[in-house]
Amino acid sequence: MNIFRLLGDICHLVAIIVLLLKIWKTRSCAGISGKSQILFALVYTTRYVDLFFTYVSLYNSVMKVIFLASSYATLYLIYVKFKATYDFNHDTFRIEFLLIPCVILSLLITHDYSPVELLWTFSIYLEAVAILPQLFMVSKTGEAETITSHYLFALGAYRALYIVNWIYRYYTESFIDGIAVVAGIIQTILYADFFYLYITKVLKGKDFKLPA
Amino acid sequence: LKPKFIKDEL
Repeated sequence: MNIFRLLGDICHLVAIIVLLLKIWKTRSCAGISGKSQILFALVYTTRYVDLFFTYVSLYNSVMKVIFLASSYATLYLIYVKFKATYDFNHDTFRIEFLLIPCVILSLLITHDYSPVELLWTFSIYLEAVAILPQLFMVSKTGEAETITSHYLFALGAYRALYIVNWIYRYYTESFIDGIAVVAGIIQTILYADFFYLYITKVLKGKDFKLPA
Repeated sequence: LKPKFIKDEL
């Protein structure tokens, strides 16, 4: 464990908690893409299948449980409890256009063809694009609630910090996982224009609005 | 392809 990965995991946890609290407190999931949340739940489910038979550390197991539980709780809030506030008119990204390429790519480029490894590789590729429905929804509505922009910033920052963690591990442990690094860089790049808008607008107290 | 290694990252 290193400080970059710890900060990354904390950002990730903050993002998930912020989203849960936003929906719970405002009793509304307006502006939130349920499709992205479905993809995230799928990412954690396929990545953490080893939760029950590979023990890495207490921290690792606890965080996996938290990520799994919170992602399904978020789905419950969106599609069951506050279903009436779900903005399905704007959450229209075709996630099959993400799922199918990820399945194909994980069969073409993977470290190993064991089921657990294939699921892990699929989850890495899927996580890289899981935010697209949410970013697409924000671009369609042209704006996002400030709390939603904080959620997106924390979520983007988590994988950016993981890139620093991989650089650190490369030089200190000569550890490198090309699949995770390439997918992580793509994932972070997808947030780039959002980061720019967030820093130039939200941090100056303005609303998060895309330039018309 | 690379040898397997323990996935210690989240």
